[in-house]
Amino acid sequence: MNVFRFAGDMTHLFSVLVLLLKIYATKSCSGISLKTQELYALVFLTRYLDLLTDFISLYNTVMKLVFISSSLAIVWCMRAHPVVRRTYDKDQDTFRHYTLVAGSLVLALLFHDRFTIREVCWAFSIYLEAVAILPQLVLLQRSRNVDNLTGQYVFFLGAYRAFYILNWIYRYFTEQHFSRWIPWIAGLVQTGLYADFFYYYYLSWKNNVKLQLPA
Amino acid sequence: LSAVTKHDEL
Repeated sequence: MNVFRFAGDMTHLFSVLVLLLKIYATKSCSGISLKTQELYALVFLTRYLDLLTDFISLYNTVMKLVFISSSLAIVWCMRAHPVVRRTYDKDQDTFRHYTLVAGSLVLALLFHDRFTIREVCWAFSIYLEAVAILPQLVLLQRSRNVDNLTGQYVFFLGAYRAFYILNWIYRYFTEQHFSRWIPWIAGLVQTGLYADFFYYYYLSWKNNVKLQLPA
Repeated sequence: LSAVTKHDEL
């Protein structure tokens, strides 16, 4: 475990905590895309299939449980919680996220390390995670003013994969035959998708104005 | 690389 990997995991965990705080504290999920949350739940469920079979470390197992349970809890909250569900911008969150699932599945069937259930699911989860933020970014562009917690949530979510890329670079130079081209490419695409968000997030921070993404 | 060490990341 290197410092970049740990920083990435902590940033990812923090983004989940910020989202939970926003929903719990404001009892509202306005500005949050349910579709992105559903995609993340699918990402974790298909990536952590080895949760019950391979024990790598307590940290690894605990973090997997945290990510799976928090993503499912958020989806449940947005769908079924009597108060929160009414604040969901249903008519704004219209991204056809099934196309993202289908596309990732096709990619995983074409490009994987080994043609086994686990490896295809793992590749699927990597590809899906790269594009899972799209419904959320589209929703941000549509919702006029983005509240701070939502902006911070997306910011930390984007930053975590950037730390992972540094982690892969570090591992590439410190470990033999460490070649992970699937997460490499998907991670670059994923972080790239946040590029314009990071730019407008930086502007809103520098000019001390409300975050607003151009339509 | 064994499967486990390959999937040691989150």
